[in-house]
Amino acid sequence: MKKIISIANQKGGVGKTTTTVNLCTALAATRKKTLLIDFDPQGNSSTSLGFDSRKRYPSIYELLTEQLPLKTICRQTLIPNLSIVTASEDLAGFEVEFSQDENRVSVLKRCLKDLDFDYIIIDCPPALGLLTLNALVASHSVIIPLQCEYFALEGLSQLLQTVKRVKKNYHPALTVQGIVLTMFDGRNALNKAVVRDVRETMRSMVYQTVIPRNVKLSEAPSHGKPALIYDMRSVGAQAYIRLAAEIIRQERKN
Amino acid sequence: MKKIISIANQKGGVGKTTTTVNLCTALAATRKKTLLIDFDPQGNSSTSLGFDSRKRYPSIYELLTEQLPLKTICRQTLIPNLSIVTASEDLAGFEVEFSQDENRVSVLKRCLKDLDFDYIIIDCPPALGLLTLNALVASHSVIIPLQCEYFALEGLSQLLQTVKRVKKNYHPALTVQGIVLTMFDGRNALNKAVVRDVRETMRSMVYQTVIPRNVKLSEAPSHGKPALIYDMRSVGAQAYIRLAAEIIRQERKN
Ligand SMILES: Nc1ncnc2c1ncn2[C@@H]1O[C@H](COP(=O)(O)OP(=O)(O)OP(=O)(O)O)[C@@H](O)[C@H]1O
Ligand SMILES: Nc1ncnc2c1ncn2[C@@H]1O[C@H](COP(=O)(O)OP(=O)(O)OP(=O)(O)O)[C@@H](O)[C@H]1O
Ligand SMILES: [Mg+2]
Ligand SMILES: [Mg+2]
Repeated sequence: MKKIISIANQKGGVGKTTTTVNLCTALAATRKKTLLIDFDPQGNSSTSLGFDSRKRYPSIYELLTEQLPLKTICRQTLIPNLSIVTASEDLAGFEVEFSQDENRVSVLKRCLKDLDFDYIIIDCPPALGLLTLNALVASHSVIIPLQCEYFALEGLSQLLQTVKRVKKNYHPALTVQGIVLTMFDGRNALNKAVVRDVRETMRSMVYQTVIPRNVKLSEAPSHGKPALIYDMRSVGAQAYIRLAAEIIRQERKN
Repeated sequence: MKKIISIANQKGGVGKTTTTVNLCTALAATRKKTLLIDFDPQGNSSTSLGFDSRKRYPSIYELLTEQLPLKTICRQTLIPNLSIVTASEDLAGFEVEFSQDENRVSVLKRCLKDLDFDYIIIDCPPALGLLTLNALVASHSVIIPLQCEYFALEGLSQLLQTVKRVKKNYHPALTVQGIVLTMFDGRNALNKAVVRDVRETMRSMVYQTVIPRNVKLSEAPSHGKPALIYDMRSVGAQAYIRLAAEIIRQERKN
């Protein structure tokens, strides 16, 4: 059973990459064969797993433009059960290059046929453009990282409307897997107010696990490792392990 | 003398909007006639100045598609000497809609002719797509907010390459006005290391003023006011006043 999940939010800096990398690592640690697709031209997920800007070729761009098959592009990471398809700067040209293509929203979907993974997780860029649209059309569901700040709350309704539009026009089976609250600081009154607000309005769509603000999560990428490997006992890493457990329980129920 | 400055960085959540809104307010307070252009479909600058999603029409989209003149779209804010052109969600369609237009990179530039402001400041979305390209081509210079984190540092070289490419292909007079370090927490070793690193490599391009992490800066938008009005005495607001003074001094020298 292959599950494809997009990690998306057009608001910038809310923890999409941090969630993608640590969730993938936690899933791989429970022996689920996991593939991370870095779908952001910034390539932050690639960097987080040790593939800095010199080691990105071949990347997702060669797959989308049908130059190379997935088998050649997909790479093993240092973490057992976790493979990655890296992103390069070429990906930034995707929107203009494919804007006239009739099937411009399902380019990624076509590339993900016949794959043998338990989970495929897609890290999206901070926009609702053609890249994120492709990711949503290719996915069974979407996980929304939500920073506990005012702008992030404002952007949530825009994102949920986009998901509804994709369901209606392109992909009726798309669901919202859940909303994960990130960068939470218990001393910050605004953060607490946003958490209360989101739990009240979105109820069971919100994961119980809240990801705390934790410096180990932001230090790990400079060592080319996920926080789960860089500092397993940190509060940040432990929160992502609990989140992965919540998602796996959710999958069993479905 | 009219100066047009873009506030740009493809990395998300680094303080582009917070810098745009508070810098504009500080410039207006020194009696400089200032226009803020919200060029991000999220519309966070519009929200920060009291124009929530129900009050955005007419917006920059009607200007770019030549439906209405700037005089009709430009609005006075609650702050003397500060006007705004709001952004709406329609702007998200700009990239695909103008992708085949020969002059697709200078659509905004054509709209900003014959304006009577001392400063025009453009808040850019978190991407290096057609919107940011238009902003850079329309501007005299660019200010780069840089979060004191690892990913932000990695993205800086990509952004400086894009600025170089715009200078070479479209707009030779474009300059980097400066780099402003944001969300700095003196207790965080990574933040301190990034500040040291950036000052060493980028030297005089980096402003002396460093914007501290300050909860008042993130609370102000929920009140529809800039931090300079919401809490003038906060360390965040005071840092933006110092930054504005540094920029005005820089302008006098040129
Ligand atoms: N819980 C956390 N605690 C502390 N720092 C965090 C946390 N989560 C993420 N960060 C840091 O905050 C910054 C933004 O996070 P991240 O890059 O994961 O967000 P993003 O949504 O992927 O950003 P973008 O919109 O640019 O893709 C990064 O520097 C990251 O290291
Ligand atoms: N110095 C600061 N101290 C504390 N919070 C801040 C500071 N600067 C910005 N913030 C908050 O951090 C978040 C990101 O800042 P902001 O939205 O200005 O970044 P941005 O670069 O414009 O994001 P985007 O890439 O989505 O456009 C916001 O919730 C904002 O309120
Ligand atoms: Mg990211
Ligand atoms: Mg912004």
